[in-house]
Amino acid sequence: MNAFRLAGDMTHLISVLVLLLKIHTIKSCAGISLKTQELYALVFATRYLDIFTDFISLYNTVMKLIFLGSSFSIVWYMRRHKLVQRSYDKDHDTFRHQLLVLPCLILALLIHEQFTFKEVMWTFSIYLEAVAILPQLVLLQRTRNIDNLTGQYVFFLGAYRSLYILNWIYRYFTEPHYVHWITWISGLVQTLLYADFFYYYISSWKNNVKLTLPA
Amino acid sequence: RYVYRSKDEL
Repeated sequence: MNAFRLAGDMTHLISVLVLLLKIHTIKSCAGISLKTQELYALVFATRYLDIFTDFISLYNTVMKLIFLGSSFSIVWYMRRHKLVQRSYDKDHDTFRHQLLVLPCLILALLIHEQFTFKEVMWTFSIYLEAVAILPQLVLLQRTRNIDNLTGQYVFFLGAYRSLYILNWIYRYFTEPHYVHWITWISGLVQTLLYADFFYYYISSWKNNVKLTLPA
Repeated sequence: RYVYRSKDEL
């Protein structure tokens, strides 16, 4: 494992911990899109089908359990926990995420590395993760004052995949036959979707002003 | 045992 990959996983872990911290301690999910959280739970559920069949390393298994556990518990908090629900902005979190699931499933059935159930599900999770942030970005455009934890959550979530891109470049040049177009293109699309958020987030941080996204 | 390497990422 190279430094970019480890940095990417740690950044992803931080984003999840920031969100869990926000929801678990201050019992608030203000500015957080339940749709994106549900999409991420689906991403992990379809990507880690091999968690009990293919053992890669303890690290790999532990991280998979953390991502599965955190994503499902965040969805549970936002759907079931009375106190957390009060801060959920239902009226603005209206992105029809079904419109994302079906095209990703169809695309996975058309373009994949092997036509097996696990491989198609894994490919579906790669495509779905690329677009899973859209409901969250749309909600941020509609949210007047974005609190720091929400901004940090989205920032780290976007940063992790860009670190993975560096990891893929590194592995491409150091490992023979390491070519995975599906992951690379999806990861690039995913990162590009954050481009404008990164711009506004970094400029709000530099000018020391509140983060607001133009509608 | 040959580990199915290409799925070693998260």
